[in-house]
Amino acid sequence: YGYTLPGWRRHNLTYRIVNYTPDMSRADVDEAIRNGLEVWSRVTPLTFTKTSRGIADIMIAFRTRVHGRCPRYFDGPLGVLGHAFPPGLGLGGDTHFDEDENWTKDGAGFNLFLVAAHEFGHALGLSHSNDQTALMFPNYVSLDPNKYPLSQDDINGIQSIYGSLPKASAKPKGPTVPHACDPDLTFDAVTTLRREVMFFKGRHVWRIYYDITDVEFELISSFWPLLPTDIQAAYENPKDKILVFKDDNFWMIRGYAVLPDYPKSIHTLGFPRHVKKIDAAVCDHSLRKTYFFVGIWCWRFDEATQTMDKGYPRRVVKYFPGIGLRVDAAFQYKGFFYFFRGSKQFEYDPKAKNITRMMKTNTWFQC
Amino acid sequence: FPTARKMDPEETMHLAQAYLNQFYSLEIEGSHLVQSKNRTLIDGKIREMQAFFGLAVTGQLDSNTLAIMTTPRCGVPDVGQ
Repeated sequence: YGYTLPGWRRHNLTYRIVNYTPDMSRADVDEAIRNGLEVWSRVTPLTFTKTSRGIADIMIAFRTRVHGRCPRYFDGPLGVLGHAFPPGLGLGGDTHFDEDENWTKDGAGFNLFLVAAHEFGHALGLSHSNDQTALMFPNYVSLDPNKYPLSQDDINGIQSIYGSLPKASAKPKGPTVPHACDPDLTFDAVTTLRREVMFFKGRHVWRIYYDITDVEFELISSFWPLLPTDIQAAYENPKDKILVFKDDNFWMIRGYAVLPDYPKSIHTLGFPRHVKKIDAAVCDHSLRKTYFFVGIWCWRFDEATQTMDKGYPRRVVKYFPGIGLRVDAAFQYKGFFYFFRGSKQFEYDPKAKNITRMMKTNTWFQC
Repeated sequence: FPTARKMDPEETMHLAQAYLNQFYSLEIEGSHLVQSKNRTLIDGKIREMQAFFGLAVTGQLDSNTLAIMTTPRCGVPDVGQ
């Protein structure tokens, strides 16, 4: 990696999208730019705030050929895709994309998110890297835009200028990487996703597939850079989407893409204001009803009408006898519910309304 | 940049010089040199670019070097911003 010092002196930076490419919807451009900046804020103390008027630290524009006071020029389709200037006043931090290119979100053409993330590396003080796996490599490489694009080389480079995350939000004390066969393993959330089951913990996720035994262990950000860490609940709804919850927000994901316009407030689902977070969620696909666990209470949501059922919340200990007062995580598999509390797991038959097995949380990992 | 269609040597050299001007500050460093010295400078810049991209450092415009020069990329110079 290479960098120019001193970088931005302030860590709370502003950006403004001066104009939009006609190749994509405004919302998709906004999302690509926001995600391109988020790639860097995730590994530094930097924060980015969007402004819509006046001068921002990072002025973003789509331009062609010779443009305004910019000392560099564009060259028509292909060739040069964009450029940006290192931190500083005036032109410093400004980022230009060549409007003669075909900009795209996930199809043919050049992925705006990937090019923007690269150019923002320059706007923050990085120069090109000769590491071919680095985002700051000069040539365009069409990576999977759903995977987190920074290599260790990029992270080392940007942290040479700004340091890593502030201590306050650095990883919690103790082991930073959870171990699948830790006998005291607990989960933040569990959900099915088509033919997979995903077990969330901190910054990581384990994935298993219904019909094969091996377990994959990844960073959540490698699939969904936009999702926060330490999520609190997740479930798969009957429309092939998963909903992920943290505090009073939730994100909706289809496949490996976080849908635009999320996060939304959990209160849009019908929770009263006093509910501040969800502990666990599971959808009974046979009834198309979703159970939300909030402390000692359980709410039921009708997926067809998208409304909370009347007569809820009910006390967990009465509605699901035997699983105790609270639930950390839950999912449905082959008609059974699996409830997780601490390092225990309960297999529950919703038809017989009783527990059929008690196990350790990590029985799914072939320990 | 022209696509990968067959280019004649003069065109190839023209493309390479435009690339080296833009990303390896050839023009800035070479503007005052006489022709013979300029040729040496161009070879040196080709070597510099080949080393950056992990290519065989020959100073010659071989096909791998041209392939890199015609790949869509960022407009920020690789050396000496």
